Amino acid sequence: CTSVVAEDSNGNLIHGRNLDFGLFMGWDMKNKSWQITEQLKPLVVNIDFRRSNHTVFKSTGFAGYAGMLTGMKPHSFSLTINERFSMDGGYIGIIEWLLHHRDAMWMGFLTRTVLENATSYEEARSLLSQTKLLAPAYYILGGNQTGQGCIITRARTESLKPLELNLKQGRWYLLQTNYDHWKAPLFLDDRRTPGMKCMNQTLQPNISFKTLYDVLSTKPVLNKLTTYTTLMEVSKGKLESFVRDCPNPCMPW
Amino acid sequence: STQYVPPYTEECRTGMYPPQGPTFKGAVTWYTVDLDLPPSKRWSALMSEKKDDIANMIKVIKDIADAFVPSGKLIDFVDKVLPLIVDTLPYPYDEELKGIASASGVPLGEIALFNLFYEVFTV
Repeated sequence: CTSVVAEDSNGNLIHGRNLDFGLFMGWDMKNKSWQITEQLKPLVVNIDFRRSNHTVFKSTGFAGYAGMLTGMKPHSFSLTINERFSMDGGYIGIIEWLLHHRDAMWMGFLTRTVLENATSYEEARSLLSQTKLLAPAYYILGGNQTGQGCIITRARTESLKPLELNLKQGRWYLLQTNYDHWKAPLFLDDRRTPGMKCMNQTLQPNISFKTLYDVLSTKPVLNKLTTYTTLMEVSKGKLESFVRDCPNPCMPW
Repeated sequence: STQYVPPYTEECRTGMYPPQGPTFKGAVTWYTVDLDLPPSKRWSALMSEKKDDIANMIKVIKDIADAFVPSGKLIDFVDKVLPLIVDTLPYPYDEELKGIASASGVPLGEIALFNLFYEVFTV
């Protein structure tokens, strides 16, 4: 996955993501595609979650998946998850769950709970940083005011080296793939460098849905695992999603 | 073929929006989930519409599982054990998963597997 939260020159926050899923799960030799990735595409849906006839939050997800990977609470915050691979991975959390150690939360359910119940960027950030999880994850959170954007790197029990937008230091965007931000990405899977190159070329005054979609359409940020692209603008309550394809030549991940 | 050699990158794209062309496979449809409904009913309308698509996806997962464990024991495990996990999930997710299984006609264990995919694949 690749998630980006960026602030334009007017202090407006734009949040976008490519959802990549299905690595090593059945390569279709004929169509040069991942089988699960292709099967997920018809399941992509935008959902308006409503209570008392009012929107509580909006999300892009997969039909049949009750948790959330991408969502936005209009005028409050936007949130995406990127997978964090670790030997201390989710299977250990599942085993603990089966052994009746059930004080941790399932990752997608925590995201949904935060989208449903948190009322501000700060509250969302606190819940995502402090709640014990079954699996490691990267949470990318955007707000509706200048400087409100952060990457929360989660181990199962703690938050590691949070990184925030900082305009004074020239950090007007945050770009997260599937690697810790303080380490170099795997050289075989470097979407961070081309993504940042395109963001740097775009320049802060030009960031918009249009230019962020361009960044998320550049290979290998766009790759054979990319299922959908979502763009969100919290201040306007706007969420757009598109099912993607990556014609050859295209990286398998 | 050299283009597949990592790290393959291209020049930064421009003019891709509004989405069109070969990298755009379609717009995403909007649905409403009413949180005032009982959890078991919230997903009924959406799942009725998408039941064929989710059945196709589950079939591919089963085929891949069968390729790894040809005896079919892996899917047996999913169908027998994972429904028991659903009862341990916090409310309202336990009820929602049962509602999704009921509306789609897909066995509860396989719906549970789909919902636990992320945790399983972080290793």
